[in-house]
Amino acid sequence: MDCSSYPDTALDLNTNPMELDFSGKRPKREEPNTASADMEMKWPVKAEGSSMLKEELNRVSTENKRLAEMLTTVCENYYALYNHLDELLSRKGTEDDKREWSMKKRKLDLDEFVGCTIGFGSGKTESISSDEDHHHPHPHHHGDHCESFKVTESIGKSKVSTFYVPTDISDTSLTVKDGYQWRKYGQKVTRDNPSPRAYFRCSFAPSCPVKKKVQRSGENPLFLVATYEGTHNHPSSNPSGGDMPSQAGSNRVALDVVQSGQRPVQDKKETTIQEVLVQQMASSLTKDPNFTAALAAAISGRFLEQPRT
Amino acid sequence: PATCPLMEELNRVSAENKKLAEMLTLMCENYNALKNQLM
Repeated sequence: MDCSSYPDTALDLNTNPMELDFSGKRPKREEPNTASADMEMKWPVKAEGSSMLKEELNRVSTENKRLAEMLTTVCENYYALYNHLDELLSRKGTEDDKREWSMKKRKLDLDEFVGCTIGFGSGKTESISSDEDHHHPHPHHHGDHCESFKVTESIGKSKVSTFYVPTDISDTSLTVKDGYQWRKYGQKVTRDNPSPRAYFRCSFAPSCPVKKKVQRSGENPLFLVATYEGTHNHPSSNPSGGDMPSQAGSNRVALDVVQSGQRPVQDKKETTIQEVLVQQMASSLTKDPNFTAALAAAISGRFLEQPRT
Repeated sequence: PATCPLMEELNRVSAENKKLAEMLTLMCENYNALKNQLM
């Protein structure tokens, strides 16, 4: 039999590396080392990635610091301008000017903060109230890590306060925990906002006249807009609960951005912002005789209530 | 695994940055609105 007629069954297991090299094939001899070669390739990649992450983290942290400084500056300027003009008009303006400014300011307070995203952080609040009333009876804090933003205005004797309360986008309950109990009496959809607006009365109604409207912000759906009308004539149903801010807490003004426990680096910046805003707010409030009177009334009310309980 | 804490920190700081930027934008808008109202 002619051997040349057999089919070639060779497996080409050539162990000569030189031949393999020349043929352009990968040397089989090196195959057992492939894994370690890969590891050697991966470690530099990982180290490089880690280095890049650190660089990015440094860059973002620097930017963070710069943003916080800019924010402090802008806040200072804003409140300085606000207080300055308020003071100027209240001193020099005629009655008509004052009325006009009061109207403008009320409109401004309500318009400019609509859909705002300010007040991120650990239950801190910023408040701006009109001349007529600096007393803030409504709680505006509904949890340890929640935040809200408040705008207050007074129309005649009926005080209207608007709170911007962050909420979960998936939460459709329109619930704002504020330490008071409410009865829902209506709901409607408005043309300007696809989310329904819920209407609540204080559970002490009709003796307590306070009403509340809650609607998801049309401009920023991450916030609920809670509008309170009137002043509670009774203490909160949950005065010591976590949902209820302390009286001191309710007067705090802050532009805190995240939970302080997670950001030791940011604490100093936050403190600075808080201090500036607190100082400006305190300065504004202490100049207002109405606020002083309201505070005195609140304190004396507490004293009178204590013997009863 | 060594990059995980770094990544977490980066995500946290980035989120904080975003919030700060939003707040800054808002405050700038408020400031300009106030200025324009009183011009």
